[in-house]
Amino acid sequence: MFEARLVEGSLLKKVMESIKDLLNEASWDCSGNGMCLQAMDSSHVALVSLMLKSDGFENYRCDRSISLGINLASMSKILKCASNDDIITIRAEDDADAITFMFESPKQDRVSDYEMKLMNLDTEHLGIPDTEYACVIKMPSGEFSRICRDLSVLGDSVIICCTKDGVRFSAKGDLGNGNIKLAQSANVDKEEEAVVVDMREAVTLTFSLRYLNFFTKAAPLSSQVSLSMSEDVPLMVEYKINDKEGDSKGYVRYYLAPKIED
Amino acid sequence: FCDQIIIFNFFLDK
Repeated sequence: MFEARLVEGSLLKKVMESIKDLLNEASWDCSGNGMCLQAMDSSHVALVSLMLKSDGFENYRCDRSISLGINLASMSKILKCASNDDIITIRAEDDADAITFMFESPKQDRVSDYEMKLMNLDTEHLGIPDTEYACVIKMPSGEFSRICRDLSVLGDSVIICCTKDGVRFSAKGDLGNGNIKLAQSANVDKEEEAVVVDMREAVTLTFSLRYLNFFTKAAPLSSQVSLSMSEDVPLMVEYKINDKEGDSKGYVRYYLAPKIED
Repeated sequence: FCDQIIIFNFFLDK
Protein backbone atom coordinates (compact mmCIF):
# COMPACT_ATOMS: atom_id res chain seq x y z
CA MET A 1 0.00 0.00 0.00
CA PHE A 2 1.23 3.46 -0.92
CA GLU A 3 -0.39 6.58 0.49
CA ALA A 4 0.89 10.15 0.64
CA ARG A 5 -1.04 13.16 1.91
CA LEU A 6 0.07 16.68 1.06
CA VAL A 7 -1.73 19.53 2.86
CA GLU A 8 -0.21 22.15 0.53
CA GLY A 9 -1.62 20.35 -2.53
CA SER A 10 -0.78 23.26 -4.83
CA LEU A 11 2.87 22.13 -4.64
CA LEU A 12 2.00 18.91 -6.50
CA LYS A 13 0.04 20.89 -9.08
CA LYS A 14 3.10 23.11 -9.63
CA VAL A 15 5.40 20.08 -9.87
CA MET A 16 3.24 18.62 -12.63
CA GLU A 17 3.22 21.93 -14.51
CA SER A 18 7.03 21.92 -14.35
CA ILE A 19 7.40 18.60 -16.21
CA LYS A 20 4.30 17.96 -18.31
CA ASP A 21 5.47 19.91 -21.38
CA LEU A 22 8.86 18.21 -21.40
CA LEU A 23 7.89 14.61 -20.67
CA ASN A 24 5.03 12.50 -21.99
CA GLU A 25 5.23 9.67 -19.50
CA ALA A 26 7.39 8.66 -16.57
CA SER A 27 7.49 6.41 -13.54
CA TRP A 28 7.09 7.73 -10.03
CA ASP A 29 9.38 5.54 -7.96
CA CYS A 30 7.99 5.47 -4.45
CA SER A 31 10.04 4.25 -1.49
CA GLY A 32 10.48 5.04 2.19
CA ASN A 33 12.57 8.09 1.22
CA GLY A 34 9.86 9.68 -0.88
CA MET A 35 8.63 9.93 -4.44
CA CYS A 36 11.26 10.20 -7.19
CA LEU A 37 10.97 10.58 -10.91
CA GLN A 38 13.73 10.43 -13.48
CA ALA A 39 13.08 10.68 -17.20
CA MET A 40 14.50 12.01 -20.44
CA ASP A 41 12.56 14.04 -22.95
CA SER A 42 11.72 12.24 -26.20
CA SER A 43 14.74 13.74 -28.00
CA HIS A 44 17.15 12.55 -25.28
CA VAL A 45 18.58 16.03 -24.91
CA ALA A 46 17.31 16.82 -21.41
CA LEU A 47 16.88 14.78 -18.25
CA VAL A 48 14.52 15.54 -15.37
CA SER A 49 15.27 14.34 -11.85
CA LEU A 50 12.60 15.11 -9.30
CA MET A 51 12.34 14.33 -5.60
CA LEU A 52 9.48 14.77 -3.15
CA LYS A 53 10.80 13.80 0.28
CA SER A 54 8.67 11.57 2.46
CA ASP A 55 9.00 13.93 5.43
CA GLY A 56 7.59 16.72 3.26
CA PHE A 57 4.21 14.95 3.37
CA GLU A 58 1.91 15.17 6.36
CA ASN A 59 1.23 11.44 6.11
CA TYR A 60 3.41 9.06 4.17
CA ARG A 61 3.09 5.31 4.00
CA CYS A 62 5.01 3.09 1.62
CA ASP A 63 4.91 -0.58 2.64
CA ARG A 64 7.18 -1.62 -0.20
CA SER A 65 8.91 0.22 -3.01
CA ILE A 66 6.69 0.57 -6.06
CA SER A 67 6.99 2.13 -9.48
CA LEU A 68 3.92 3.94 -10.78
CA GLY A 69 3.91 4.36 -14.57
CA ILE A 70 2.07 7.57 -15.35
CA ASN A 71 0.88 9.43 -18.41
CA LEU A 72 1.89 12.89 -17.21
CA ALA A 73 -0.57 14.83 -19.37
CA SER A 74 -3.42 12.78 -17.86
CA MET A 75 -2.14 13.29 -14.30
CA SER A 76 -1.79 17.00 -14.94
CA LYS A 77 -5.38 17.19 -16.22
CA ILE A 78 -6.66 15.39 -13.13
CA LEU A 79 -4.67 17.63 -10.76
CA LYS A 80 -6.23 20.67 -12.44
CA CYS A 81 -9.51 19.43 -10.90
CA ALA A 82 -8.02 20.20 -7.47
CA SER A 83 -8.35 23.72 -6.08
CA ASN A 84 -5.14 25.48 -5.11
CA ASP A 85 -5.94 25.23 -1.41
CA ASP A 86 -7.01 21.57 -1.53
CA ILE A 87 -5.28 18.83 0.42
CA ILE A 88 -4.14 16.12 -2.02
CA THR A 89 -3.79 12.44 -1.15
CA ILE A 90 -2.21 9.95 -3.57
CA ARG A 91 -3.02 6.28 -3.04
CA ALA A 92 -2.10 3.04 -4.80
CA GLU A 93 -2.52 -0.55 -3.70
CA ASP A 94 0.42 -2.92 -4.19
CA ASP A 95 0.29 -4.43 -7.70
CA ALA A 96 -2.61 -2.14 -8.58
CA ASP A 97 -3.28 -1.06 -12.15
CA ALA A 98 -4.66 2.31 -11.04
CA ILE A 99 -3.79 5.24 -8.82
CA THR A 100 -6.27 7.34 -6.85
CA PHE A 101 -6.08 11.08 -6.20
CA MET A 102 -8.25 12.50 -3.43
CA PHE A 103 -8.82 16.24 -3.10
CA GLU A 104 -10.22 17.66 0.16
CA SER A 105 -11.21 21.28 0.61
CA PRO A 106 -9.61 22.96 3.66
CA LYS A 107 -12.94 22.87 5.53
CA GLN A 108 -13.44 19.20 4.57
CA ASP A 109 -16.85 20.06 3.09
CA ARG A 110 -15.93 18.89 -0.42
CA VAL A 111 -14.09 15.67 -1.12
CA SER A 112 -13.47 14.37 -4.62
CA ASP A 113 -11.56 11.36 -5.82
CA TYR A 114 -10.27 10.44 -9.24
CA GLU A 115 -8.89 7.10 -10.32
CA MET A 116 -6.36 6.99 -13.14
CA LYS A 117 -5.04 3.96 -14.99
CA LEU A 118 -1.35 3.18 -14.57
CA MET A 119 0.94 2.31 -17.48
CA ASN A 120 3.53 -0.41 -17.87
CA LEU A 121 6.65 1.58 -18.65
CA ASP A 122 10.01 0.15 -19.55
CA THR A 123 12.04 2.98 -18.03
CA GLU A 124 15.73 3.56 -18.46
CA HIS A 125 17.50 4.86 -15.40
CA LEU A 126 20.65 6.85 -15.90
CA GLY A 127 23.36 7.24 -13.29
CA ILE A 128 24.02 10.93 -12.62
CA PRO A 129 27.58 11.27 -11.33
CA ASP A 130 28.32 13.62 -8.43
CA THR A 131 29.90 16.63 -10.07
CA GLU A 132 31.93 19.50 -8.65
CA TYR A 133 30.82 22.26 -10.96
CA ALA A 134 33.18 25.05 -12.08
CA CYS A 135 30.41 27.67 -11.65
CA VAL A 136 27.21 27.75 -9.65
CA ILE A 137 24.97 30.75 -10.31
CA LYS A 138 22.03 31.47 -8.03
CA MET A 139 19.51 34.03 -9.16
CA PRO A 140 15.82 34.90 -8.80
CA SER A 141 13.80 32.34 -10.75
CA GLY A 142 11.66 35.10 -12.29
CA GLU A 143 14.81 36.76 -13.64
CA PHE A 144 15.98 33.54 -15.28
CA SER A 145 12.53 33.04 -16.86
CA ARG A 146 12.61 36.58 -18.25
CA ILE A 147 16.13 36.18 -19.69
CA CYS A 148 15.17 32.94 -21.47
CA ARG A 149 11.95 34.45 -22.79
CA ASP A 150 13.57 37.71 -23.94
CA LEU A 151 16.54 36.08 -25.67
CA SER A 152 14.23 33.65 -27.51
CA VAL A 153 13.18 36.67 -29.59
CA LEU A 154 16.67 36.74 -31.08
CA GLY A 155 17.78 33.17 -31.50
CA ASP A 156 17.49 29.47 -30.70
CA SER A 157 20.56 29.32 -28.45
CA VAL A 158 21.98 31.21 -25.51
CA ILE A 159 25.65 31.52 -24.68
CA ILE A 160 26.11 31.64 -20.91
CA CYS A 161 29.44 33.13 -19.90
CA CYS A 162 30.26 33.06 -16.21
CA THR A 163 33.26 34.99 -14.90
CA LYS A 164 34.23 36.50 -11.56
CA ASP A 165 32.53 39.75 -12.59
CA GLY A 166 29.15 38.12 -13.09
CA VAL A 167 27.16 36.29 -15.75
CA ARG A 168 26.44 37.23 -19.35
CA PHE A 169 23.64 35.68 -21.39
CA SER A 170 23.91 36.27 -25.16
CA ALA A 171 21.86 35.30 -28.19
CA LYS A 172 22.10 36.14 -31.86
CA GLY A 173 20.08 35.51 -34.97
CA ASP A 174 18.88 37.04 -38.24
CA LEU A 175 17.36 39.96 -36.34
CA GLY A 176 20.54 40.94 -34.55
CA ASN A 177 21.98 40.12 -31.17
CA GLY A 178 21.34 40.71 -27.50
CA ASN A 179 23.25 40.52 -24.25
CA ILE A 180 22.05 40.52 -20.66
CA LYS A 181 24.67 40.99 -17.97
CA LEU A 182 23.96 40.25 -14.34
CA ALA A 183 26.35 41.48 -11.67
CA GLN A 184 26.67 39.75 -8.34
CA SER A 185 24.48 41.38 -5.74
CA ALA A 186 26.51 43.42 -3.28
CA ASN A 187 23.91 44.00 -0.61
CA VAL A 188 20.44 42.58 -0.84
CA ASP A 189 17.88 42.76 1.89
CA LYS A 190 15.96 39.81 0.54
CA GLU A 191 17.89 36.60 -0.09
CA GLU A 192 15.47 35.57 -2.86
CA GLU A 193 16.40 38.64 -4.91
CA ALA A 194 20.15 37.98 -4.84
CA VAL A 195 22.43 37.01 -7.71
CA VAL A 196 25.33 34.96 -6.34
CA VAL A 197 28.13 33.42 -8.38
CA ASP A 198 30.29 30.71 -6.86
CA MET A 199 33.14 30.28 -9.34
CA ARG A 200 36.19 28.03 -9.43
CA GLU A 201 36.97 28.78 -13.05
CA ALA A 202 35.32 30.78 -15.81
CA VAL A 203 32.95 28.82 -18.06
CA THR A 204 31.29 29.60 -21.40
CA LEU A 205 28.69 27.19 -22.74
CA THR A 206 25.89 27.24 -25.31
CA PHE A 207 22.41 25.83 -24.68
CA SER A 208 19.09 25.51 -26.47
CA LEU A 209 16.63 28.20 -25.37
CA ARG A 210 13.70 25.95 -26.26
CA TYR A 211 14.66 23.56 -23.45
CA LEU A 212 15.54 26.31 -20.97
CA ASN A 213 12.09 27.78 -21.56
CA PHE A 214 10.60 24.37 -20.68
CA PHE A 215 12.63 24.37 -17.44
CA THR A 216 11.36 27.79 -16.40
CA LYS A 217 7.88 26.30 -15.96
CA ALA A 218 9.20 25.28 -12.51
CA ALA A 219 9.65 28.93 -11.44
CA PRO A 220 6.39 29.00 -9.38
CA LEU A 221 7.98 26.33 -7.12
CA SER A 222 10.87 28.47 -5.94
CA SER A 223 11.92 32.11 -5.75
CA GLN A 224 15.51 31.12 -6.58
CA VAL A 225 17.04 28.93 -9.27
CA SER A 226 20.59 27.64 -9.47
CA LEU A 227 22.52 27.00 -12.68
CA SER A 228 25.53 24.69 -12.28
CA MET A 229 28.03 24.54 -15.14
CA SER A 230 31.34 22.97 -16.08
CA GLU A 231 32.95 22.78 -19.51
CA ASP A 232 31.64 19.92 -21.65
CA VAL A 233 29.11 18.55 -19.15
CA PRO A 234 25.35 19.08 -18.96
CA LEU A 235 24.00 22.19 -17.30
CA MET A 236 22.05 21.48 -14.12
CA VAL A 237 19.13 23.79 -13.42
CA GLU A 238 17.73 23.27 -9.94
CA TYR A 239 14.54 24.56 -8.36
CA LYS A 240 14.16 23.62 -4.71
CA ILE A 241 10.63 22.73 -3.64
CA ASN A 242 9.88 24.70 -0.48
CA ASP A 243 6.62 24.97 1.39
CA LYS A 244 5.04 28.23 2.61
CA GLU A 245 7.24 28.13 5.72
CA GLY A 246 10.35 27.74 3.57
CA ASP A 247 11.00 24.13 4.62
CA SER A 248 12.55 21.92 1.95
CA LYS A 249 10.21 19.32 0.48
CA GLY A 250 12.45 18.23 -2.38
CA TYR A 251 13.69 19.51 -5.74
CA VAL A 252 13.22 19.55 -9.48
CA ARG A 253 16.52 19.25 -11.36
CA TYR A 254 16.86 19.54 -15.11
CA TYR A 255 19.99 18.48 -16.95
CA LEU A 256 20.61 19.85 -20.43
CA ALA A 257 23.37 18.70 -22.75
CA PRO A 258 25.31 21.61 -24.24
CA LYS A 259 25.44 22.57 -27.89
CA ILE A 260 28.79 22.50 -29.62
CA GLU A 261 30.17 24.42 -32.58
CA ASP A 262 29.30 22.62 -35.77
CA PHE B 1 25.55 27.09 -36.02
CA CYS B 2 25.68 24.63 -33.19
CA ASP B 3 25.02 20.93 -32.87
CA GLN B 4 22.94 19.65 -30.00
CA ILE B 5 24.57 16.81 -28.08
CA ILE B 6 22.29 14.21 -26.54
CA ILE B 7 22.30 13.61 -22.80
CA PHE B 8 23.10 9.90 -23.19
CA ASN B 9 26.70 10.86 -23.84
CA PHE B 10 27.16 12.03 -20.27
CA PHE B 11 25.26 9.72 -17.98
CA LEU B 12 25.71 6.03 -17.47
CA ASP B 13 23.08 3.37 -17.92
CA LYS B 14 22.24 1.93 -14.53
